[in-house]
Amino acid sequence: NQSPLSPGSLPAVPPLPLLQALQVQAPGSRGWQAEPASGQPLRYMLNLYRHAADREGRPRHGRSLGTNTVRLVLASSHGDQSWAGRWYMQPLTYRLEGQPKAEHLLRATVVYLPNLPLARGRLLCALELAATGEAPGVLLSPATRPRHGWAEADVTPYLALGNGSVGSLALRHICVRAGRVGGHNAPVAPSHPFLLLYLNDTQAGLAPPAAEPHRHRR
Amino acid sequence: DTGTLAHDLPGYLREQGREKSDCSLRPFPVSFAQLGWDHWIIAPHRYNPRYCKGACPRLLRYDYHAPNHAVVQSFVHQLVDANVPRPSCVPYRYSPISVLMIERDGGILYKEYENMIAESCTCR
Repeated sequence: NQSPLSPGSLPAVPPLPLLQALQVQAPGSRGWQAEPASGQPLRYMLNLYRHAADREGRPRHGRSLGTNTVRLVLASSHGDQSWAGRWYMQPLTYRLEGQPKAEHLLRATVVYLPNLPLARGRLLCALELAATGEAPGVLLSPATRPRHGWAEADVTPYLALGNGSVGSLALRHICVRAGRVGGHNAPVAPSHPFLLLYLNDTQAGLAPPAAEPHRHRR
Repeated sequence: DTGTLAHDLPGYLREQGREKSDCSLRPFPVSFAQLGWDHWIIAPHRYNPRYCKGACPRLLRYDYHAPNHAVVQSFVHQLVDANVPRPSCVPYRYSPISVLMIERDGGILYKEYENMIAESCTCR
């Protein structure tokens, strides 16, 4: 039962990212929230990991994600799910404050299920950038063909991390039940879409993101 | 001595050969549970950082990537002053590993850390 490294036990010099991660991330350190992601977000990241690295964790040549850091962000608040007949709408907010300064955003996508088979019929879903006082809502179209049923919509233009101008991203998850309507109770709500941040962590000790010429940039 | 060595270097090297106790790369697979990190590291399940162990031979062959300084230090240890230690057997090249971990706020993070697996050894 190793006690997590207490900050005091580490050298005063800026610790290596791995030690820093240990210091910050290890359970028992300050601010550790209990509920880690599970279910579909976890399965998605495990698939992404297996695609990028072998069983011993060695990055697979030619399979690079094009960067050394990918962060999955869960929606921090889901407004009340509201069904109106066949329609379902849910506001989602992703908090982005406190991103480490050394992590520079390369790309950001929201991952969701555009087409969910139900016991009767199916659920067709889309994402919309929530309207604000200054700008109307924007329907987000998937940037890539769905893979294993998941679609990725690119939201990079709406996040200007780094200069801290964006503290959160507000979306609306909209679905409609297609096909014959089943019983009277509303079907299970679809899983919450999650945000993927593809970041280049510029700290020493992090593998350069596919910097070597022989690695193909996606 | 030096003259003899230099004169008969090829024979000396053949005779030297690679002793079992020579500086070489050895495995030591470890689980993140043994390191107490399994609470937050999801993958990989297996991690073999490997290590370098063994004596640096008296005459450093080219395959040790030893710098000239190590060759000189080895001669000094043998011919001048045994208090100057032989060169040490340390890793020479490394490779990165990718890690999947849980973040404090419940998110999931994929990171590639460099210099996490020793790939070869050298005498320095």
